[in-house]
Amino acid sequence: KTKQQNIMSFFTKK
Amino acid sequence: MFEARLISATILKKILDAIKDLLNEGTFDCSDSGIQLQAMDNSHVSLVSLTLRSDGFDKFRCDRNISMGMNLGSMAKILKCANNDDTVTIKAQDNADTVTFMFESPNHEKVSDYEMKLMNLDQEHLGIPETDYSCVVRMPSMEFARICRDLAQFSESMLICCTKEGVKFSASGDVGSANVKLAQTSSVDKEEEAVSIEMQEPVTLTFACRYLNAFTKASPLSGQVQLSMSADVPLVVEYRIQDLGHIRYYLAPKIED
Repeated sequence: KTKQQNIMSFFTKK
Repeated sequence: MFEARLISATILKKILDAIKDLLNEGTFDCSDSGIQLQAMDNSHVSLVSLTLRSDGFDKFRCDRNISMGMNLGSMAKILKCANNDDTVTIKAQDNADTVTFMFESPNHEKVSDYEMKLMNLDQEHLGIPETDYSCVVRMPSMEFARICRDLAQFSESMLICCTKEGVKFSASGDVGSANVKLAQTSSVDKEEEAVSIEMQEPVTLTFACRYLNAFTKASPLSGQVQLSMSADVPLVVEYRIQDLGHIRYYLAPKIED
């Protein structure tokens, strides 16, 4: 079973 | 005053086709260097980043930076009204709440303009760090589209495994399993048909087929696609738009639960 990660956890908010 | 003209409406239609399945709306940030759009899909799993350089336009004028929030469904309706060989001009006044798309036939005998209301979108801009990727694969965009379509039949997720021998796409589910291996091409007639792999370290990552398939809607923009991968970071799927810019899709990997 795999879990989808969120893209925001990889990039910083500007 | 903002004004940007492209000789052929086709390119704009293709760009819109490449983003409208993922995004309902987007902000086009215009400056004298060109047009940029950065937006996440509704589920915040992927990020679309579009760059169109001002020097790629037939005419480009941007006196003051403006951000134009557009409903992409409405924009698609308007672009449907353009013929592929029409010239398209996008125009907006400074601080305007509308944008105008003007289409001109090649013989200039038919001119149409469509005004669209702009939206105030509260979109977060994300900083994307420069990354040295462990594996960079370049391959024909139609081949990638075909593999994504085929493997999506077997599972929601696809494994991409890249080694110096080649790149392998795998999916397994109730029906069974599927594996597609591509080796680096030794010689090709056309550069577009080449498969090339630059590998520092082998990488295996899992991604949702639904998003990969959405990205392949950009295939008509470029003969080649570039996949950049490193362990535990988003995949970058890049389509270059000749003489104009690029569209990059970032996709967060899936991990073992």
